[in-house]
Amino acid sequence: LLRRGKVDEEFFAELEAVLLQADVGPATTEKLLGRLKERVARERLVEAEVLKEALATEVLALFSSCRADLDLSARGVVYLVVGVNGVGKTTTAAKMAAHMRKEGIGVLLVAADTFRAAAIEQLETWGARLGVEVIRHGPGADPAAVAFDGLAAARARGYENVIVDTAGRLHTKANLLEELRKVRRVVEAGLDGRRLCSLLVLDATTGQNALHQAQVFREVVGTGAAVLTKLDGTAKGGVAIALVDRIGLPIALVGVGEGIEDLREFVPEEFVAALFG
Amino acid sequence: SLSERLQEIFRRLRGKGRLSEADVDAALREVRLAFLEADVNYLVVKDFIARVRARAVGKEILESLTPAQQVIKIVHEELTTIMGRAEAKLDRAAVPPSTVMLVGLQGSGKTTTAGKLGLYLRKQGRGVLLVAADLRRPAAVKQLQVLGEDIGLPVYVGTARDPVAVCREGVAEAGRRGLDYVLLDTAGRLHVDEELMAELEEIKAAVRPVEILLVADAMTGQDAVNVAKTFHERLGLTGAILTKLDSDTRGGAALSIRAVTGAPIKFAGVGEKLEQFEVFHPERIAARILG
Ligand SMILES: Nc1nc2c(ncn2[C@@H]2O[C@H](COP(=O)(O)OP(=O)(O)OP(=O)(O)O)[C@@H](O)[C@H]2O)c(=O)[nH]1
Ligand SMILES: Nc1nc2c(ncn2[C@@H]2O[C@H](COP(=O)(O)OP(=O)(O)OP(=O)(O)O)[C@@H](O)[C@H]2O)c(=O)[nH]1
Ligand SMILES: [Mg+2]
Ligand SMILES: [Mg+2]
Repeated sequence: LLRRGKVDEEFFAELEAVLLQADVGPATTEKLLGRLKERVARERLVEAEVLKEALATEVLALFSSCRADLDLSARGVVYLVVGVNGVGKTTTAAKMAAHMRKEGIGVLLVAADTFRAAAIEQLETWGARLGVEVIRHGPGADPAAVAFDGLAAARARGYENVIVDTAGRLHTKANLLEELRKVRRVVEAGLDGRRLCSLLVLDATTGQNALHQAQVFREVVGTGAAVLTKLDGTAKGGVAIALVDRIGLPIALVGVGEGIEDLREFVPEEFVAALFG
Repeated sequence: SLSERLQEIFRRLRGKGRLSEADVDAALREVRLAFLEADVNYLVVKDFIARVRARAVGKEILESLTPAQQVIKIVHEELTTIMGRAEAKLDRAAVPPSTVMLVGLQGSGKTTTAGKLGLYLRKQGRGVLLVAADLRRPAAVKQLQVLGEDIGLPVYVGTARDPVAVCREGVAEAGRRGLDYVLLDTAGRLHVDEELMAELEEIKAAVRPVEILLVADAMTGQDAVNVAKTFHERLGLTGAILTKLDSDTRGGAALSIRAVTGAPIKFAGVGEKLEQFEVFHPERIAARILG
């Protein structure tokens, strides 16, 4: 793809195909191609390779206009991990805890998904594998109560970081969003000098619905950054570009597998290279 | 909505008298935009628009008093042709039990769907055994056991370390108990994971399922085509189940999956509870895609 030498309407159609098939979405795709055409006219670009490079820089410009400055090695942070069902919250919470453990940071996991079958056991299994303590109640308990106990335990036992794993919930369910608001309030009240970082976990295979998810979760829990998971598949995760362009939500981390090491910092250059690669 | 946008386009064009092919193309650009926003795959959309155009660039649109309605009608008919009619029948084996394999990407809803389908069949008076064949994900077996307890269905938990053996044993167990259906809950996997796709082929060869159902998340974007195509090529899908349709996703993945595999989407997951499961209605997804 994109190997032709000259620049013509068909070339732009091919660029459009690459962006659309990457889930960048029609609106952001149109904006990017519009900017590219302006540059072609202004800078008199004629070489296909030069144009591709120009498009890449346009995308990188978008990413640098909205950066996440998340440092997983930071101490004194409470992470609230949220998102819709099945995106990889629990696995990501475990990966984050593993990273902190390796850095010698005292980290506590909180199993605040009290709804889904065996959700608590799932996080506990990870905790046991990592040698990380997991605060939990029984299934059906009030998630806010678990969060409260989690933050209290962190204070009592001197844990630097806390990672609160929550139940998957659709952004269209008002009662579940209300439950999440309550969990956040409880967490905020128990920070004890730590900083709160709400992370939205998004699945790279998700299409334009990711934008709706981001909009709602930000309103409800003030998610400041996202984790884009399952980038080890064939989905390109182009919604990351639309998220920066239309919602102003940056990607901080990417999930690239089911293993405990498969969590990386989001690097725009790598992302763009994979997009056009 | 698409029909409102088309009305607007044709209202603006009306003033110039007779419509031209170029005018129809303007309308088709609007249809294309709606489909892409609805997550229908780029190539599926391209194909679809070509089909609609072939029908629309004819007397019926160019001389119609209601061109917007005519375009919508053609779009609707073409959608219905591709999506087919509601088809929730599960095949039955010549000799019970009938084996159903649930496959798909990580987190798409397979384990929950195994419970839902089991409950659905039990309500129809069938005897069902659930088989916990995901030996990989932490507490996956426990998850299916909890669901089984909730709905009063037996769950087979093997002692073997290998999913192929567990499936074989589970099917044998269902046979011993004289049950009608045995549902295999497999581990989520990438369609590009050679080893894990080969594992599914091994399970298929070992238990000869009458149904191999792709469990896919209704929020899936462009990648739906790659996933469906690969699972279909490797295993021969007999159908699909679309989950999380209780979200506000437009569900274009449904059209993509159907278009590239020809497999019917048999059921829809419409919530987290095991009762939230229904026969898939193609006309409803058409309405969602058209917005
Ligand atoms: N390939 C791949 N799989 C992943 C990744 N992250 C998570 N998964 C898998 O996705 C599936 C769902 O992960 P979970 O961590 O249970 O997701 P969740 O968001 O906590 O799910 P709910 O709590 O049910 O809403 C599991 O099979 C994980 O192993 C990733 O980066 N790549
Ligand atoms: N809202 C909603 N959630 C659903 C639906 N179906 C499944 N879920 C949820 O989606 C999440 C993932 O479901 P699982 O059944 O664990 O998915 P899975 O495919 O078995 O995951 P892996 O085994 O890790 O590949 C859970 O939180 C389920 O409750 C649905 O129709 N609607
Ligand atoms: Mg979870
Ligand atoms: Mg499962």
